[in-house]
Amino acid sequence: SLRCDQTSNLCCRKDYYVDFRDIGWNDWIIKPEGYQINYCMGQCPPHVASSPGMASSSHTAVLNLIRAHNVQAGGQSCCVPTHRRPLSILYFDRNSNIVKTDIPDMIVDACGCS
Amino acid sequence: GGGTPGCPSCRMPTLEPGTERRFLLELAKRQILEKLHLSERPNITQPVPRVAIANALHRLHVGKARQEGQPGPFDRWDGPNADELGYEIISFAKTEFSSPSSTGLRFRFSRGPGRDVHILQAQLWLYVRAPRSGLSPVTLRVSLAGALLSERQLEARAGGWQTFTLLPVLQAFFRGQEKTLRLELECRGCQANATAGSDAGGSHQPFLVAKATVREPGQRVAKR
Repeated sequence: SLRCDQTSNLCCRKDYYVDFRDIGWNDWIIKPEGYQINYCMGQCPPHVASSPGMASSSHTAVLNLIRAHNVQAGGQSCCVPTHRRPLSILYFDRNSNIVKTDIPDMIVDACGCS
Repeated sequence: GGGTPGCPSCRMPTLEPGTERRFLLELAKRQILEKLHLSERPNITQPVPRVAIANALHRLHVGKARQEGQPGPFDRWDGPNADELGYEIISFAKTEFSSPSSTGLRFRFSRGPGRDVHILQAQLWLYVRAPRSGLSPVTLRVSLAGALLSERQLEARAGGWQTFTLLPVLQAFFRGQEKTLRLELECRGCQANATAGSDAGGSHQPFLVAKATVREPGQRVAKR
C-alpha cells in the first residue's frame, strides 16, 4: 500500500503513533507503551477506484483507464483500510489482575480505494 | 466540517494537525475500551507490588512449565477461534490469616454480563520458604470450602515455588456467578508464615494463572 508523502494526494496510509502516556493510560496498560494507529487519506479518482491500493501493473492501469472512461456517473470510491493487524496488550483489570490478550484489527497496515 | 470536503460517502474531512492529534487519541481510547468490552478505563485501587509482578512474569516465562517442554501460559499460543477472544490472566491472591499453619487466598475476577468464558488452563503458584531447621517433611494442602483439592509433601528443608493445577476448580467457578474465589492453604510442618508472599508487600505473593477464551453475547457459535 502507498504511504502518504507530500508529493501525492492519492489514497495512502498516514502513519500516526499513539503513546499511552499522552492519554494517561500508561498506569493500567503495562505493555506496549503505545501503538501505530495509522489511518487512510487521499483521493480515489475513477481510474484507481476499487483498486486494492497496491501499485498496479501497467496492464491493470490501462484496464482501469478504459473502465474510467466508461464509468457511469454516481458512486464515489473512498480511501479505506484494506488490511489491519491485531494489537497484543498486557493490562491491569479493575481487580488488579494482569490480563494479556490480542485485540483484533487495531493497526491499519494498508489502505485502498473502495 | 469546513475545509476541503473529504470523501462524500465516508465524510472524512482532511485533518488539520491539531485536529488530527485530538481525533486520533480519542479514536484510540474508544477502540481499546470497545474491543476490551470495558465501559471505562480501569482504576487501579490496590496496585500489586511491581516486584511481585516481575517475579510472577519471570516464573511464567522461565518456570517449570517451559522446562517440561509444555508451552507455559503467557507464551505465544495458536490463539482462539476467529470468533472468540483469547485471554491469559494472572490473579494475585489477597491473603487472610486463619491460623499459624493455614492461610486464606482470595482471588477476584471481573464478570461481564452474558460473556461465555471457557477456561483452558489454570495453575496456582505458591512460594514456600524452606524451614530453617528440623528434618520433618512439609505437607501443603489446598482446599476449597473445606474440600481438599490437592496435597503435596515436600522433602525436609525443601522450599521454593510450587504449582498446583486447578483446571476443574476454575472451570466450575466460571460457570457460576461468583466474583471471588477463596482457597484455603494449609502448610503442615512449616514454620510460621512459610508461604513467604503472604504479607501484602511480599515479592512472592501467591498467584493464579489461567488461559481462557471468551465468547461475547450474541457472537455466533464457533463451528467445531
